[in-house]
Amino acid sequence: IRYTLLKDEL
Amino acid sequence: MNIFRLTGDLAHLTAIIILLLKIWKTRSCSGISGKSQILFTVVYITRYLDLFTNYISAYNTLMKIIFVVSSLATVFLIYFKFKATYDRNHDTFRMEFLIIPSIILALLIRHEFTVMEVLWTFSIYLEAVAILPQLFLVSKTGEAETITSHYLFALGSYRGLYLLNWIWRYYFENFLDWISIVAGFVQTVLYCDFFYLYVTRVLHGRKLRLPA
Repeated sequence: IRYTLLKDEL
Repeated sequence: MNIFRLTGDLAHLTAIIILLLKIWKTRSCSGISGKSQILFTVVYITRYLDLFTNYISAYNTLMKIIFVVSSLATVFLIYFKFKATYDRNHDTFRMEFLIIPSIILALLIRHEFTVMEVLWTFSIYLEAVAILPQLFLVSKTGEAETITSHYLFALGSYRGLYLLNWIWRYYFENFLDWISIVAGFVQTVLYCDFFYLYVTRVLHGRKLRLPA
């Protein structure tokens, strides 16, 4: 499961 | 980007435009909670600080700027330009009851203990409940103008569509963020009672009036 600190969602 | 996220974003954008147009055309912000609008402004400002640190896409940057600027404009219209029409006697929900628990929760439950990450998490938690002063105002006055109902429907749909987007991203991108999902679920649930009234009344051409 990948979680990214780079937030691409609004 | 998938269809659910795109339609969610467009629903969000539509809600903001409906609200601004309603206030501008009628020269009145009656029936609108200034407190919810202040909370949304706080949400956007704390969440989109990454505008200064990370570039993701032109779409992402543009939408973030639109959300911040339009929410500031809405607050300005309510508290300055059309403040004579603001329902301050009915808009009595205490903002600190939402802000303080959101701060505490963001400090406790977040992915990383950094300023940006805690502020992002705070914005997610605060957004989930930011509509409560508006729903409280509607329940106090017992009714909402039809245009205000459309605004609430578009705004409520947005996070519901994001829930579908997260299901999609889990299956196709192996992406999972429990903080967004749980907060988004709570946010959507808060609108359910309103959704029911909207579908059964407003879509049948009647005004949204709460059952006695």
